[in-house]
Amino acid sequence: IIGGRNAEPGSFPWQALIVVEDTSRVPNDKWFGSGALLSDSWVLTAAHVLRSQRRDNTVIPVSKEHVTVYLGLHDVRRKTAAVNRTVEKIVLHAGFDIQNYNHDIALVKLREGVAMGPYVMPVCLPQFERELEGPHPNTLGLVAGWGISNPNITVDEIISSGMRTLSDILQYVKLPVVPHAECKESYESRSGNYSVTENMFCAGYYEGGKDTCLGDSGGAFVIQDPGTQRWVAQGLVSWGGPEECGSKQVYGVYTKVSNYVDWVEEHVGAS
Amino acid sequence: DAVDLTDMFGEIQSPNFPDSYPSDSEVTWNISVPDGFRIKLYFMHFDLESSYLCEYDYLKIEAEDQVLATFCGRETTDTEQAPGQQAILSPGSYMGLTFRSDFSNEERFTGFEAHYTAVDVDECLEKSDEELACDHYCHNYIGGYYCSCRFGYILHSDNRTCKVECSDNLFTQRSGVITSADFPNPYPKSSDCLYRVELEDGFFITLQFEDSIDIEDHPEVSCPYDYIKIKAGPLEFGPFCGEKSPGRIETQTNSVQILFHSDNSGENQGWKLSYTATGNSCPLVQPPINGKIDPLQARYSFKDQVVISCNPGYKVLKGDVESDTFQIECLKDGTWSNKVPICKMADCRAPAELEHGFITFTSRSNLTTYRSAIRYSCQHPYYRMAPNVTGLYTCDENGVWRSEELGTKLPSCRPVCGRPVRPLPGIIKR
Repeated sequence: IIGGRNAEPGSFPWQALIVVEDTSRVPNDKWFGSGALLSDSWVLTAAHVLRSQRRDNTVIPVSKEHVTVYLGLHDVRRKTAAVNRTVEKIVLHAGFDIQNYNHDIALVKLREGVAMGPYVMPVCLPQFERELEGPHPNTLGLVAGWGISNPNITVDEIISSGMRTLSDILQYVKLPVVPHAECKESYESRSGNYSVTENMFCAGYYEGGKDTCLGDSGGAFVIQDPGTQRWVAQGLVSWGGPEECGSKQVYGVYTKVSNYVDWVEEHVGAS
Repeated sequence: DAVDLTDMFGEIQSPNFPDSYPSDSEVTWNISVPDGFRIKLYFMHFDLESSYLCEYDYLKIEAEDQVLATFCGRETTDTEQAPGQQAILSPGSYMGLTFRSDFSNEERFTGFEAHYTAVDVDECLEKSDEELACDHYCHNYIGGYYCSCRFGYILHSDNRTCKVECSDNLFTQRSGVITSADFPNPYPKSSDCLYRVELEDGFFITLQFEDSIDIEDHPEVSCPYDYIKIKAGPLEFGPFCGEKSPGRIETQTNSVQILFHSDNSGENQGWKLSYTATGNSCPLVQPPINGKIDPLQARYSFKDQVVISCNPGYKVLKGDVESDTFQIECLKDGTWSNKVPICKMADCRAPAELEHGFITFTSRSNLTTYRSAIRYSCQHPYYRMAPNVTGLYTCDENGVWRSEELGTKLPSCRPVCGRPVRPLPGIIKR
C-alpha cells in the first residue's frame, strides 16, 4: 500500500494473507497476496495470486498443499497469533487471461471453517441493485494489504532484502474510483498492450502518491453501502502499469466483483 | 277272452262287429300306456241291448280301482247310459273294458266300435298335492315333468324339494345375529343347517331367541318334522319347534353348535336369535392422575381393552418407556394384563446446541418440561440468526421443542458481513 496508514486491529476483519510456497520445483519459490473472507470457509482473491507460475498461458492453480491462508492477522511478524488454515479447494476463473488479466478472480475454500470474532468477519458481496451496478466513478473505497509500501524499491531489492521492505503492519489506503473511460484511455494510449475491460475498474489519484502495489493483489477494494452501512467488496487488487506504484497518472486496476456475483454463488452457494 | 293293448292308440270292436254280437259272450280289453299318459276313449258306434241298469248286455269301463262307466242301449235314459259323443278319460295309464252279452238277444244289436289314444298328462297343473308338487319350478314335457329350484337352492334327491347348503356357518365375533335361511320368508325344505359359534376360551355364549318363532310342529308328537337342536359342550338343548320361543339360553361355553333340520314340506317362517359373549369380569380401573381411560365402562370383562392416555403435556410412562398411549386387556382369569401406568409431564430434555449460538432458559431452574421455554440467540455481533426469527421455543405437549416461526427446525447462525467492530474511516462522496 503506497501512501497508506496503519490499520487498527479489527478494521479489516475480512482481510486474509495468502501465502504460496512451492519449493518442489524452484527453490525459494514463494509469494503472497491477499484475499477477502466471504463466509466461514470461502475466501475471494485474484486468480493471478493462485495461478501456477509456469511460463505458459495455461490457467491452472498451484497445488493447494502449498497454500496457507491467515485470518485475523495484523502484524505479519506475529502469524502465530492469527488463525491459519490449509486449503481444500482452489477455483480459478476459467476465463482468466494471463495476457490482459481479464477475469482475474478466484476462490479458495478452507479445509476447516473459521469462527467469527472481532478480528475475523466476512465482507459482503454486492447484493442490492445499486451495488450490483459496480462502483460509481469518484466513489471512495478502501483497500488494505501487506504489500510494498515504499514505491522506490524494486522487486529485486525486495527479494534480496528477504522481504523486509514490505509492510509488517496491515496498511490501508483510501482511493477514488476512476471513470472507466479515463482509465481505459490512460492505459491504451501507452506503448504497451494494455486492455482495461468491462470486468475491471480503476482507482487512484491522477497526481499519484496513493496506490496499491506488489503484494496487495487479491485484497478487497471495499465501499461502504450508504443504505446498509455495510462494507461491500467491489474490487480485487489486480494489476497496474510498469511504472512505480503511486506514480502520477498511473491508476491501479481492480477486478470488478459485481460482474462475478453469480459466478461466486455458483461455486460457494447462495448462502 | 282278454286282449292286452299297449300301443299309444288303437281300435276296439265288439265281437263280429259290424254284425250282431253273439249271445253269452264276454271279452275284456286291458289298455296300458306309459306313465305320464292317460287314455282317452271315444265311440264311433254303440248299439247294445238295453236293460234296466244294464243287467243283460253291457260295456263296463274301469280304471285300476274304480268303474268309470257302464254303458248299454243306444241312447242314454233315466236309468241307463250310452256313451254318445262323450269321451272317457282314464285317471291313470290303465283302462280296462269288459263287454258282456247274456244268453238271449231280443233283437239284432250290432255292438260297438271305439278308439283310444294316449294323451299327455300335464303334471305341473295337476299335481297340487304337497307331496308331489314341485317346490319352486315345474316343467312339463310329453310323458313326464321335472322340477327345478331358484338361484341359490339345490334340488333335493327327491327331485321335488329345494334345499340349501348351510352346513358351514361359522361365527367368531363376540356378538351376532343368526337366522334360519331366508328369514323372515319360509325356510328351505329338506335341509340340515349347522351354525357354529366359536369364540376364544374364556368366553361364555348366551343365546337369545326372538319372542316368536315359527317351526313346523305337530300337535301331539314332539317336533317330528322340523326342529332346532343346540349343542353346547356336554349340554344339549332342544329340540325346539312350534311357535314358542326357547327364550334365553346360557350355554356356559365358548363353542356352540346350532342344528336346524327341515323336512320336505311346510311353509314356516323360521327363527331368529342373537348371541352375545361375556367373560370373567376384571376389576374397575381408575385413570391415572392427569390421564384418562377409554372406554369408560361400568364393567369390564374378558377381552375388553382399555386405552390409557394422558392429558396434553403429559406422557404415559410404563417402566422406562414413554409413549402417547398404553393399552391393557382384561384376561380370561379376570385380571388385567398390566397395571395402569402413570402420566408423566412431557419433557423436551436438553435442547439441541446451536453452532455459534446460545441457549437461554426462561425459567430459573432451567426447566425442560411441558410449556417451558428457551431462546436461541447468536454470537452477536459476529453472527446473525437466519432466518430472522425470535428464536423462542416452547416445549410442546409431545415433548418437542417447537417455535411458532420454524416449528421444530432450528435457525442457524450466519456470519455478519461487512461490519467491522472497529469502524473504518468514514467515506464522503466527492
